[in-house]
Amino acid sequence: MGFTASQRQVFTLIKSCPLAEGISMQCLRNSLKYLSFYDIRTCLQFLINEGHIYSTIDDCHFKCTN
Amino acid sequence: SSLTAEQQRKIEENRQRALARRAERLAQG
Repeated sequence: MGFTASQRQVFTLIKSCPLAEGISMQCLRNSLKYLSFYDIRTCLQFLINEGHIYSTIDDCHFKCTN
Repeated sequence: SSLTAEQQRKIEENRQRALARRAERLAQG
């Protein structure tokens, strides 16, 4: 889908979360320790802009659209 | 975890908005 390696890793984690409210920002940070907070936020913004993911109960929880 | 009806409504609303955005991006190529 034209993702960078970081974007793909963020997307894959979001997609794999079974929770109704989606994955939390804290969980993403804990699972992607080699990425900076800035990098994760940048990946999230790209995925939101492209309609791949969306925020759920607040701006810190995410699910994927497909 | 169980979500309230309001939370479920908000999530579905955001999901529909994201789907529309995805369709828009695909249409743009």
